[in-house]
Amino acid sequence: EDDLLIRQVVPDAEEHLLNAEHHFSAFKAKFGRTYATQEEHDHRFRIFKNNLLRAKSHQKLDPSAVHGVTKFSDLTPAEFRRQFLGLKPLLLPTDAQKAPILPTND
Amino acid sequence: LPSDFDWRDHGAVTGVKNQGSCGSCWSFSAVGALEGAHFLSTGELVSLSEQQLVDCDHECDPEERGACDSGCNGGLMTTAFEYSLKAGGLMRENDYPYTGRDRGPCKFDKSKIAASVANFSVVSLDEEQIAANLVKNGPLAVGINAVFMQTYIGGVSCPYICGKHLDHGVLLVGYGAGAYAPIRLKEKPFWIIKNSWGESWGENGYYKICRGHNVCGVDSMVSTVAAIHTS
Repeated sequence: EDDLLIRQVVPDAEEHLLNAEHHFSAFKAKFGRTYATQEEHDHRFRIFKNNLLRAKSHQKLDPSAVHGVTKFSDLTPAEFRRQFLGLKPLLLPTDAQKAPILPTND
Repeated sequence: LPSDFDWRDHGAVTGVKNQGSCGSCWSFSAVGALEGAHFLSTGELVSLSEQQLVDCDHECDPEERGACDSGCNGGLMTTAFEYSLKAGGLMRENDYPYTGRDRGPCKFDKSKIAASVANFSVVSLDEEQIAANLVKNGPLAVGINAVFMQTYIGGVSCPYICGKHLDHGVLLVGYGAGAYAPIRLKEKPFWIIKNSWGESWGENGYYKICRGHNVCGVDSMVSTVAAIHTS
């Protein structure tokens, strides 16, 4: 039901994330991540696994793009927003000058 | 309008930058738009300073109490243009390099202004007008909902559901007529967006998002800037 060409043959549950530890090791090596304590490492690994599931969910919702492990994969959505976004929650000011309407034919 | 257009092919876009762990996307978006406008007015591509905005721009929206540009804690592209207009312009990146940290003193040197804003305006929520303004005036500062960008690797992003709440400032540099969407079995037109998370993210630092439905709010906060020649 998910894909016209590929049939999933493994279950969806989190424990069946194939080689999550291997992916996490590759992620740490690729992006140079080190963690100060074992607790921090384990915490980031849990977040990483959640983000693998999020990437999979995004892939289903956004099939024309490729989603997967990125340099943000050990961050929670809140940490990601706080550290890497930053647009103030405001619509355009009502008194802003509006661009003139341009011709778009020919 | 041409069916495909990309300001990178015309030399109006500097290399992909990296904002680091700092909520300064708004400054990269505004600076990218001014870099493009400066190129159009002078023929010279100059990398301009985001750190000047981070350190010196505390411009507030007159209608919204507390909505002020505040370095790594966020800001708005239109107020950044307003600051640039009032300050006289922006310095070169080399003269005021990016550190990704705020609360530093403002080191703006008016004698080293490299590009100045003539005026700026907002573009209507109409994709044909956005494309026309892009082609005529240069890269545009736009807001977007970045929820799908955390896991994005490549391709044309066209999520079935995406919030319209804007939380990230980026630069619209072009558009394409179509890219193959395997599930939808059709060609989909897309916008080409320059991000500020370094070249290791996305497609060498760029993001493609489909056109036509204000996906992730990409059409709803678009601004254009014009530059005057100063140096």
